[in-house]
Amino acid sequence: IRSPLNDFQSLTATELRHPSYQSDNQERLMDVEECAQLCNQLLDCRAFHYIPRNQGCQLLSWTQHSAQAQLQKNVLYDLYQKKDYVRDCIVNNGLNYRGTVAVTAGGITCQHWNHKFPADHKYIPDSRNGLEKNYCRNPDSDQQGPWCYTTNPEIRYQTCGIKTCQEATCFTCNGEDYQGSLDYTESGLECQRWDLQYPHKHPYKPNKYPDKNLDDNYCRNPDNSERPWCYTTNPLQEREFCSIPRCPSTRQQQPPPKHTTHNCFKGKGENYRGTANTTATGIPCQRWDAQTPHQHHFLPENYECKDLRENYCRNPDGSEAPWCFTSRLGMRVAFCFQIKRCTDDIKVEDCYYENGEQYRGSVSKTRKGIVCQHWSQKTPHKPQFTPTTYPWLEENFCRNPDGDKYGPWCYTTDPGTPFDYCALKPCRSGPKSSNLETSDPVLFEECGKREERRSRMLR
Amino acid sequence: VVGGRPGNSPWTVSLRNRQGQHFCGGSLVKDQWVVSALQCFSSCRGPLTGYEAWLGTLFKDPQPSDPGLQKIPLIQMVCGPPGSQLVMIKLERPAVLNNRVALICLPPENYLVPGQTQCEIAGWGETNGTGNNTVLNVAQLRVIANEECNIKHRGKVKNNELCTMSPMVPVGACEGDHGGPLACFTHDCWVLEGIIIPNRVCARPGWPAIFLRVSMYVDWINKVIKLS
Repeated sequence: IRSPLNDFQSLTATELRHPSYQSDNQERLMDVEECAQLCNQLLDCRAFHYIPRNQGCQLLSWTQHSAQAQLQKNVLYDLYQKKDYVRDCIVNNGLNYRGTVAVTAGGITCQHWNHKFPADHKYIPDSRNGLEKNYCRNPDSDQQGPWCYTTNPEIRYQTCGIKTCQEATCFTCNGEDYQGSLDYTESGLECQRWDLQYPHKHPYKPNKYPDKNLDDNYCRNPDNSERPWCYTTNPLQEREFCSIPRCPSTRQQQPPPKHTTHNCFKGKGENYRGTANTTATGIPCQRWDAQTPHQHHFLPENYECKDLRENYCRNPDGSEAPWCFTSRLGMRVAFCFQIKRCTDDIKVEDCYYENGEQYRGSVSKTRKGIVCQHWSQKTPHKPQFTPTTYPWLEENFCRNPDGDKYGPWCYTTDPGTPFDYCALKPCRSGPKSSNLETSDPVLFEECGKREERRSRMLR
Repeated sequence: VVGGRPGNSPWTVSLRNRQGQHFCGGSLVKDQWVVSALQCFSSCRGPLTGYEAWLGTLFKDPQPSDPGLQKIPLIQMVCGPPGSQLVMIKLERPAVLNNRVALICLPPENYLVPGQTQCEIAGWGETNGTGNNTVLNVAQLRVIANEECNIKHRGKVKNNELCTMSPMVPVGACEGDHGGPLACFTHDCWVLEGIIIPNRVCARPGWPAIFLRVSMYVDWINKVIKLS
């Protein structure tokens, strides 16, 4: 059930260059888990490249912390490095720690393991015990974790004070931002990698949630639970919370006042702190500290930074807008769509008459503040109106070459926004509204038809 | 949909968040374009990774084996003209049109739906106990003139909105139906005349429901399709 990939930390679209690396490095044909298994079996393998396109596996004897190694973006490669070499925290007593800390807890530089001075000792570095350079190690399973002989003749050895992955990073609020390297649950079960679908099938695929840092098999909180958790490698236990300490004074993690809104909401409304307390259709909200009529886990004390006061609409879980549990038994949750969205339109500095076909000003920003694309340029959007055919299309100034009734517009420099209306207002009244009319019969093609189901034919 | 019945609306699209949960409706106006309500989205440029349109199913939680189900990722969102509350969403690939997935017609620009026209709303939203919450429900509503609507709504209804008559029993759109269609049968075809937007109360008897009037934005819709 346990994947050999669990021993690795991955970096997608990344290549690890090294002077001893040759691009024709032997490439073996196998799947990524076989490659991980092979690397695990070889003591001198510290990382591997996986080339998904041709299922290629390249074993590497260095990591990003090795001298002269360099990470490079390369869409063809995924890089997997053994956790023991790249994590800056330890598991248990750090017996397998292979990191590069070389200073003791007291700030003294470590003595090289292959030196016998100032401290003489019995250890002989080899690839099995991992004694390398002057890095902190734990060859004798010391309960205090990795240590080293020091370069101070007065102090023979000292612990390096490397924290366990459990203690190394605390979490604030409900741990949505936790990015630590803990990979087991509070009952000690190893976590399932987020990029695998076994033993538990789940929706949290890292490419679907690029903002949730779903790295490897580390504890995370992609669904805004009370604290970080993970799917486990035990088929009988789907998921479990991780035991991570809460950082002190989480109240400081409240959004700064300038980001909070009260009469409208921005984005998904996670910083809305107003007092709307009904759903969009007027149903009163249930208090967050109540468990009736709906039971829930959004207890105000577990979500301090989300301000779950009274029965106010809030968005503690990254939903599409502020919401609440409703006071109606048959309706568990509902959005508070009646709260207005804060306008993100920028300040307008010019105006146009009629529909702006005659506008010849030099405003070159859209209502959302995106810079306009030059009419003569072909990227990011291929224009259908160019200065060749419409000579009054100057530079990237807002114009209305197609008589759009909503005013001057432009192609935008944002690849995701083909065109948008400009930061302009009508000079007198609003845009001339068209008269509605009952039109003559129209012919529709290839639309609006469906299989009508005749009830008399039903059984 | 309150006061509706399980029905067939092959242009009605279920918009799903990254957890696969339904959050709003939409209407398929072109094989790669859906029209919905701006309220359903956090911003005009919000990341859409993981968001999908589900088409071709009558069920709110269809099985993966549902024969007609098409799940298509959303790749682009274009916000409507100022004050429109409209949004267009581009699908990553064209939907396959068949007897479960079909396009709805767009009205002529500025077309005025005559009063008394029989129309229908469709959605997977709340039924408030009036029906089956797990399937697509459809309810019939009759259009009324804005002047008539404004008597009750005290002049609040604008030109770019349209109203339907309020039956004395609760019938209308509710939570989860927003963004979905008000489709009217005209010239032998179903035409998208309105978009469901939040009203203060679900299907309030005696109060006309307000929709976004699509005919005001048909040129814009066609321009988005043409320029994207």
